[in-house]
Amino acid sequence: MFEARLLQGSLLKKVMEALKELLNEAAWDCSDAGIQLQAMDNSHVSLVSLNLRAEGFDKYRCDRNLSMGMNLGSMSKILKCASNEDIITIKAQDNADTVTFVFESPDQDKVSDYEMKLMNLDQEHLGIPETDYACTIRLPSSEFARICRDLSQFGESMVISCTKEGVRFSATGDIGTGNIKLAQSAKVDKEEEAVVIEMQEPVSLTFACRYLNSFTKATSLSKSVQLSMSPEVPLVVEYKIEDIGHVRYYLAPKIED
Amino acid sequence: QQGQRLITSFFSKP
Repeated sequence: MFEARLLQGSLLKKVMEALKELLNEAAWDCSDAGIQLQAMDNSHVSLVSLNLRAEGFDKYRCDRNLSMGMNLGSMSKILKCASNEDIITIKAQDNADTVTFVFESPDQDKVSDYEMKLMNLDQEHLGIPETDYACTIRLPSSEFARICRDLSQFGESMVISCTKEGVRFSATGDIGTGNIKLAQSAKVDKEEEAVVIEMQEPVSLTFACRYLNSFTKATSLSKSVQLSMSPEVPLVVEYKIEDIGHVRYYLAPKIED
Repeated sequence: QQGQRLITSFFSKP
């Protein structure tokens, strides 16, 4: 059987919020190493990769590798029934066709369980090549969410340009043009407030704002976000999930017009 | 969308 108990149930609620705008359904692949999920959005322009390590769970048991196909809309409805303080347990019998979510209140005076049907998803996983990125930019996740929200008003595409001076986000459209320049933080007193840029070579790529805005639904997971870029390869937007794992979004660039 | 490339043109199917 499979059983994973997470003391900080709010993390799973936030993971749900981070996935459900982009994906309708996905397979949760469980092994003794932990839980992994990889899926493309319907338009095959972006890919989401989630990893939750077994060590991050209060209790984790996976007798046999298991792939649970889930409708994320339904799963989101169930997880909305959990309070932020609840302990969440995911359980399933081997080759089961349902999964059960158990929510325990901190003082155990309320225990809920929800059983959901599983789906047969023939999700083939894509191979993601290891890449030594030309530029990586770490910045406050709230800052990145703000930039995506503000600039997407100006156009459907955003140009992200990284040079040794800093990183510039630009968008242009009918109403005009917006540019936001972030300089590398001088002093890094509060780690998560810093803007840290590692640049091997300058890169400038164009991306569709609507996907970037979907990615920022993961903002509540981590105070900082890391963008990785190389010429002519997908952008990576990564949010760490406490000490248990990460969610990574890959976005194909647009052809520079 | 015009000019939008697909993720599948970068990552290989197994």
